[in-house]
Amino acid sequence: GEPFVMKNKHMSLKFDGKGNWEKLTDLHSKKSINVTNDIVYYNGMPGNCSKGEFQPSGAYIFRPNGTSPQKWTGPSSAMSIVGPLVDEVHMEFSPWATQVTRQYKDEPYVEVEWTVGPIPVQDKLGKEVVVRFETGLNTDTYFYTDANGREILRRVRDYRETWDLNQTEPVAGNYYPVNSRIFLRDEGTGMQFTVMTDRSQGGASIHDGEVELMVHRRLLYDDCKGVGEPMNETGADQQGLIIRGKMYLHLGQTLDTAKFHRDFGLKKYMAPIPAFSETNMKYQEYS
Amino acid sequence: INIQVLKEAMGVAQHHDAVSGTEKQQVAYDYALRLANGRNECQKVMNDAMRKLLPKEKEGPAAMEMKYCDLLNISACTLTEQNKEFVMIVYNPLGRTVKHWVRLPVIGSAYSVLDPSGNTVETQMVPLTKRTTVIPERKGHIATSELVFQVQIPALGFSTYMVKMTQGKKKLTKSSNIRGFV
Repeated sequence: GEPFVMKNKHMSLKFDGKGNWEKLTDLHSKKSINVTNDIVYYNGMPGNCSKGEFQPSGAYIFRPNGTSPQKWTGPSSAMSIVGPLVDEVHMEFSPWATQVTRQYKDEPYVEVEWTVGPIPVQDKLGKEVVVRFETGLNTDTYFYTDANGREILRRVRDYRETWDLNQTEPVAGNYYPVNSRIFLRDEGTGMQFTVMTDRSQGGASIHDGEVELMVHRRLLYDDCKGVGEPMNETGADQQGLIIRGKMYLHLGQTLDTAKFHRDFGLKKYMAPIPAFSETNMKYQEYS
Repeated sequence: INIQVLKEAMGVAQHHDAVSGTEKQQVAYDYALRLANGRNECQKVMNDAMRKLLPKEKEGPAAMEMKYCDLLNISACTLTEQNKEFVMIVYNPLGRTVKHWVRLPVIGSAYSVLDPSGNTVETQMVPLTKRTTVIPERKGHIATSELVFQVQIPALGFSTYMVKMTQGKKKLTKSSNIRGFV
């Protein structure tokens, strides 16, 4: 029931007594932002496109049914673990959506390990699950993605640079490819909130100061784009897949942040490879 | 010749946008099989290369076969779970020294870890989350905690760490429930 602070020499993250994120601070500039985090989901649009009905959400098409995601009321349980090398907060948003927030000693990022699935579909609704961060940054409709895996591109909500957009899909129409990073900038405070991913995902900033990344989908209708079956992988036990991945968050000053994400992105892309072997030798014998 | 298997699997996968869900399920299984076969072949190549770097067989460790744990992300690794002593070799594909956090699934309550110079490495035990233990792909794996420590690896090289279960007191960490499940 007490507030909890996860902190190293670079960043601190404050949790409220219920396990919700509250405030993220860059300890170099001493600047803080309000931040919340949760796992939410959109119900996929149903429809039978082969009979000329609505375009359903499917493998090629992301089309949520509605503009607001479904959410739980916050983590139903949370547990903190404090140690000399790593601090963790284990959060459970629902029985099938959980997360570990983690901070290693001396590392300039906060790690989020999400585990989602099996997505329940007994209610006959397909679901598309996103991890969401809401910050107090004033972003004025702008956000940035690495899009093609090379240069960073500035995205503007409900806007295209080269034609007049008639936005008919307020959520899906603002989703962009994220190969390794998406970030928000507040020109007024000079702060940047960066999310690095461990895989290519879809990402968006549907509201100013917000970032969301899609992590898992389970859908019940074919989208008529050629696959011929719904994207509904059940896995070996026929219950649906459980997917796990990581995101790495950094808060810093815009002028300094590229130094972090360029270097860190390379480290994650070419991560060390461990291999193991049995032994009963002593160190002296082995060496 | 051996790495050609993965090169071809990747070629097929990238050409067809595999692993994105835009294929029939049977085809997705085939893509996964091709990638897994390619990965296995590459691990054999890594093993051969490692043997050349290690001392000659009669002198010791070169006879050891290195095993790769592809399911470390869900805390599953038969070798670290079933052995009280093991060696970990970490290869760094980058052209500069890196530090890297390792999390090894284990069943013991305390371990000692020695770095390449024989110095003791600081470690921490972290219990697995309840969710981790019910992931179907972990069936048969028995780890209850992860052994966490940091390794340092030279550019385009490898570091060797020796891990041994000890009788020491459980070196776990302070944990507390923020709010009970309702």
